[in-house]
Amino acid sequence: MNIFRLAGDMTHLASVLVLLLKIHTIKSCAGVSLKTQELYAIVFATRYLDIFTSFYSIYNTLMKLVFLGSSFSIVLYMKYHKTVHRSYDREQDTFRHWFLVLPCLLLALLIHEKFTFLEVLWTFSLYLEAVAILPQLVLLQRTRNIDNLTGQYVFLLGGYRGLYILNWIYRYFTEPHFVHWITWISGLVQTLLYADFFFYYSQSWKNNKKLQLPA
Amino acid sequence: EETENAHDEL
Repeated sequence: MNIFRLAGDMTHLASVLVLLLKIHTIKSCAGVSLKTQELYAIVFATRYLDIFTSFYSIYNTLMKLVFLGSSFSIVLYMKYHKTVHRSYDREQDTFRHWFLVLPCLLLALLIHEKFTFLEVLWTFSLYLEAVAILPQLVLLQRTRNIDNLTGQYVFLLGGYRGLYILNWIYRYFTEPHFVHWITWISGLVQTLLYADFFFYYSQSWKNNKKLQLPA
Repeated sequence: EETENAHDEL
């Protein structure tokens, strides 16, 4: 494990904690896209099936359990917790997210490293993760008042992907057989989707103003 | 030899 990956994982963990803090402590999910959260739950459920088949490290297994548990509990909170559910921006969160699932599945069936059940699902999870943030970005654009926690959540999530790219560059040069085009391209696409958000986030930070995305 | 897979990542 290199420093970029550890930093990436920790940033990812921090993003989840920020979101849980908002939902659990403030009992609000205003500005948070349930569609994106549902997609992440599917992403982790399909990617981490290898919990049952292979063991890498205690760290690896623990983190997988944390991401699985947190993504499903966030979805359940938003759907079924009375107070949290009331703060959900249902009218604004209208992205047709299920339309992302089928193309990702088809793409995974066509383009993968190995044609096995677990490998195709794993590839599907990479493609889906790349686009899972879209409903959240659309919702942010429609939300007039983006609160700090929601902004930080998206910023940390984007930061995690950026750090993973550095990790892949590092691994490419230090591990002789580490070449994974599918992972890299979907990771790059995912990071690029944040470019616009990062720009406005840094502007608001620099000018010490509230974050607002142009319509 | 086999390519090291990326499954050790999260």
